[in-house]
Amino acid sequence: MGRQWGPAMRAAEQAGCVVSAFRAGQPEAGSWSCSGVILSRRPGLVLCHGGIFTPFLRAGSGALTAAGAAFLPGDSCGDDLRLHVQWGPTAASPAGRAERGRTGLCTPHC
Amino acid sequence: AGLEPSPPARPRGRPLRPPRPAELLLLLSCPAFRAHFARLFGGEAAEQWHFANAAPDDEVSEDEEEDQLRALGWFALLRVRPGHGEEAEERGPAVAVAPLGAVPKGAPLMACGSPFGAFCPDIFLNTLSRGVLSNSAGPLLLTDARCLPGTEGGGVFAARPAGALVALVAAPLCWKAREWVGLTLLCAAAPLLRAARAALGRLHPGATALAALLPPEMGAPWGLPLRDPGPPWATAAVLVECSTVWGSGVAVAPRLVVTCRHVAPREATRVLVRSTTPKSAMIWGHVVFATQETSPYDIAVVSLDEDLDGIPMPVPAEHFHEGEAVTVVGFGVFGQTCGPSVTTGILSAVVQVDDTPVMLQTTCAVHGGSSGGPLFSTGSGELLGIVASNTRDNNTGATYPHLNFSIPITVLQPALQKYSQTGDLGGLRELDRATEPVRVVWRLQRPLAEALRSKL
Repeated sequence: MGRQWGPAMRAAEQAGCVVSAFRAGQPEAGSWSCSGVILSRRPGLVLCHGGIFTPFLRAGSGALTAAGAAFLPGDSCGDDLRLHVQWGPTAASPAGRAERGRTGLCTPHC
Repeated sequence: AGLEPSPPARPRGRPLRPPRPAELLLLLSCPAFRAHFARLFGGEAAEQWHFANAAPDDEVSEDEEEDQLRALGWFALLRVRPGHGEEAEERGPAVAVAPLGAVPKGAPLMACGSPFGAFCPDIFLNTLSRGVLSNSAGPLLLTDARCLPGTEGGGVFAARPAGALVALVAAPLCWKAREWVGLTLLCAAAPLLRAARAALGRLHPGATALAALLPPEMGAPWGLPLRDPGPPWATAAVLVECSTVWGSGVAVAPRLVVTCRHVAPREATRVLVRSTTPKSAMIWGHVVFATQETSPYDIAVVSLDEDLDGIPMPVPAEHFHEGEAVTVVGFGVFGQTCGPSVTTGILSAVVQVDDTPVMLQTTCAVHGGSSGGPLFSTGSGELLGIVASNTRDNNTGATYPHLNFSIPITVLQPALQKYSQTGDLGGLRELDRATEPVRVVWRLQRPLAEALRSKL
């Protein structure tokens, strides 16, 4: 990867995360997940895709196409919505520094 | 994801943080994105487009696809609940956000997402993919960086301004008329965050305070030129309309445009040529030469009534290097509803007959409407060839946009130069007399007489 990509790779590594949505007490019902971007760490603000929330909308997916709707408050989704955000070690964290240069990559057989 | 569990996943060497609980602050969309989406992908051709996470032939219920379409331009702002004792190490620079329009068409981008979402994050978290900004319509952006289902919401970053967040993935895959387009649909980050600030301001007072913590757009203090003009060849393609047929072309002289025969097939036919940059212009012209149907070289030459101003005239290449980075510019997919698209790849093959290049192949995504458009060397900016077609398997009907064929400019340049200087069409007429080995190549046949016919 060329030198020009260094800042972009660092930014991506620090900001990338994965978001999971599921129903409280119903893990067997499955979860919905997508990628996301950590906008800030204190407080932790994350922007992700809205598609994973469609099954949780109280008014159904039609709420997304309601005339003029530019945003919907968080309580548009049911109370049983639970969210998890997962990310890798940041460059600023001790864990991230400790792992730098380690060759632990693997390629599972197809 | 319905993926088969593979052998136990092993960490990538970087321990992941355990998942942290979060709360949904709001769902938001960018109105301008939705408007441009409706213009580009709606209307009469709406049924041709599919953005589902599955291929068009896979079983996806209509309700499911409708839900996905409704949610396509929607994003969510979450707040992660703080963990105990972790705050000290959770500091990090805030994301830098590129203003809308700061990244020019053709500029390199890097997408970062987790294919298949939360499936196997040890393996898939923050997978990178490189491409360029292929096209834009307001905050609706397209990139040829390859993205997979689950990368929706992933960030797309720029090399310049360095590491700036440009956009988020709205739809990683799209199909038109059941053909995989090979472009990823993005929503620009800056207007999305502006919408988030406005929305938070209309919620409870606590949410208003959060609005001030959203990362601002990069401004002049960062000391970077925000209006990068981009590579000059990104503006080199023109739209060629001949009756009801349209395609792409490239101006090789102020009044001379090269396109494909199947775009402008008959000599003396009137043709309308449109350029979009630096300013929109429409100029009439006529076809002065088109190869015969029997010629393997699918070429037409258009003489314009007026000069095309402001378009850089390309420098023709004299040599080709397999493996070199290349760029295709053309009006594929969107035609005149959007400016030309830029896609990148490598020169995957240079087919020669008697040590003379007669066909170029690339890995760039090439779509219907790109025919006649220019193929450039990304490094030198030289014009390598004219795009003639992508690939279709006639047995299955499948189209492969990432395998495409161009006519080397070295085949055309002497004749074009002669015509430009003298008006003599003799050199161009020679293209109708290509040798049988060249015809065999363009029929995708093996050179041996007893070879099996290609299915393509």
